[in-house]
Amino acid sequence: LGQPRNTDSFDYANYHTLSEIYSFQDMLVAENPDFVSKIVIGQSYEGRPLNVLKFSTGGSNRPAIWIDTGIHAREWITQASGLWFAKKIVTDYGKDPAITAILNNMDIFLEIATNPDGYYFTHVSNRMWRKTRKPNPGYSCPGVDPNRNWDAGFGLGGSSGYPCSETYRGPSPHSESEVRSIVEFVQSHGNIKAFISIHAYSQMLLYPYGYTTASAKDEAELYALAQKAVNSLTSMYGTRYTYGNIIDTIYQASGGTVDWTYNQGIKYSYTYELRDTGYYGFLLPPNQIIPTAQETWSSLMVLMDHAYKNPY
Amino acid sequence: RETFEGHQVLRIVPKNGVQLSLLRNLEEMMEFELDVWKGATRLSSPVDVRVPPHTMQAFKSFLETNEFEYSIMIEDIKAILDAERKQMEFAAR
Repeated sequence: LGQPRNTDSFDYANYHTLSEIYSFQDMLVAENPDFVSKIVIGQSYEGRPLNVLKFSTGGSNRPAIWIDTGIHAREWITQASGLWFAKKIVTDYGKDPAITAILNNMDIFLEIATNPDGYYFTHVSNRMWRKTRKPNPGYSCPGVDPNRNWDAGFGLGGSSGYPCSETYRGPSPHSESEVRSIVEFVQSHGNIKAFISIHAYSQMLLYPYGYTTASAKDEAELYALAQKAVNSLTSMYGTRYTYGNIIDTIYQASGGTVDWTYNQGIKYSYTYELRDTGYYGFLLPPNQIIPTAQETWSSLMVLMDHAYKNPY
Repeated sequence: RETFEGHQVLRIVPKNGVQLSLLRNLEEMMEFELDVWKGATRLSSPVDVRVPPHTMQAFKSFLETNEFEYSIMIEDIKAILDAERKQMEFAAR
């Protein structure tokens, strides 16, 4: 009772529990067995599977695009958008020439619940939880900020060494299985060309670096592409974004996801801060989910299309 | 379950460099038990902070002493969370 029978009847305009997200992923795979598969890249600290949906039309180790949502647990609009993206990819393949061309040449990997322990905790105990859930020995405060745990300027300014801080970086780089699993996946794949990590909320599209004021060597191209992607996003509902490198646009943040991916050679490394209506912050009303996902998708298509048309 | 009863989110806009640097240190001000939702970036860019009820008065005094302009972005977090939960339950049914 109350469970959608397929991904057509799934309610994309509402927030969902972790088990509903897992069920959705299984349904999408079952409905599209030749196109969508589920890869379990690891386990969270509490033993939950770290599921990644792979959208592929064939080939072996094709160049790929990675998208993750929900690495910060309380940013519910991101997981909800991830569900919508997954369905959008399936719906548009074969109909929309741009996504069809991309998928005929590249694979897309989508991790919707990147921090499943944290997401579960936001549903049952603390809606405002951001971090992972691994205990910190000697402290009553559990969890690590998984966006400060990467081996890119780890421990520099813009992260905390205090376990009770919301930006606690963890004891060592990649100490969190939720992070380490992505690291191992990216390195073993070896052919990821674009990596997009999605957060909320400040209405920004950002690229490396966050830990240093040094410019990324592809700064000019990354800036121009961000501008183009933001223009596309804004054209849909008028949502205004800022864009630029992380350290100049927000503040210094070390140990961040896309700094690591960029240093691994993934040129098109971007991170989003999704829509902020100005009144709700992390509590964006569910009627904002679909417009947020739609406008974000519009800009994601710009990034993905550019990565496809500019091989390196 | 944490209900967040009495918690508010304040939106603070730094107007000068001194205010900006004070806001950049909010997370270290343990006595207020703040949850910084959106950190300080630049002048005129708003900072959003969740404040629990038992430190609300002290934190507002701190803001007023330092001549910050602020507004209440979320008056009652609990009310929004309750509505969110009801909406999810309704949708699931």
